[in-house]
Amino acid sequence: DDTRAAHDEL
Amino acid sequence: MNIFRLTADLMHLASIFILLLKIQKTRSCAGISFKSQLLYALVFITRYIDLFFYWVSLYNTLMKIFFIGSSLYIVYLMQVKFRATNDPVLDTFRIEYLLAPCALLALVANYAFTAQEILWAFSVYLEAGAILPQLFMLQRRGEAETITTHYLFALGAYRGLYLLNWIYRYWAEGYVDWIAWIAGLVQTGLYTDFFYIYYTKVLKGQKFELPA
Repeated sequence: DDTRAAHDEL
Repeated sequence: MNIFRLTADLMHLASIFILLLKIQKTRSCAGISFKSQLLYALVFITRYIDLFFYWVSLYNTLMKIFFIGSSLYIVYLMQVKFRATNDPVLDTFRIEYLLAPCALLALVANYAFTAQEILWAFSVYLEAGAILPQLFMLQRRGEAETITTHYLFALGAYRGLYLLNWIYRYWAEGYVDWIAWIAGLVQTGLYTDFFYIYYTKVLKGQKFELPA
């Protein structure tokens, strides 16, 4: 979902 | 992926290799705060728990495995293999004063009230302050081995470079992540004094010593 997609960084 | 983020991640990797090198070469973890290392292990476990159910890229997955694995290995080295060189007398920062506020903040300031998002926010807040026991210990010792200062520089530079990455991503993609941004600013800010002394002393070939 959109919220999770924000966490593409380490 | 942009150059700031890649350089930042490489600095983060480098910091861990420098720390491992310091421990293995000197066969000692003197001057390293066990509490900070324990907090980093907790940061990586709580943030990268998504490893099992959220795929970003092979790069992302390998880095997550490396950060979790290396942080646990460092905790093992400090607590088991080189325990005798560990100096808890100087490692006196009260981490409960860090853990409790971060847990509370994660419960109220998160992107969604789900276990995963709360853990993610907690890890970001905790990472911002996880270096405090180490800086506190440095303050008490008044000096540091040069290799330890290189470790701290690489670790501080990593989050500083992420700030540039966020500016770039905002400009290029309209990317916004307030939680990471504010925590990242605080995290980088904590290194200000250290960066200054590193620049004025270590880079000029002198020993890292705090002014009396």
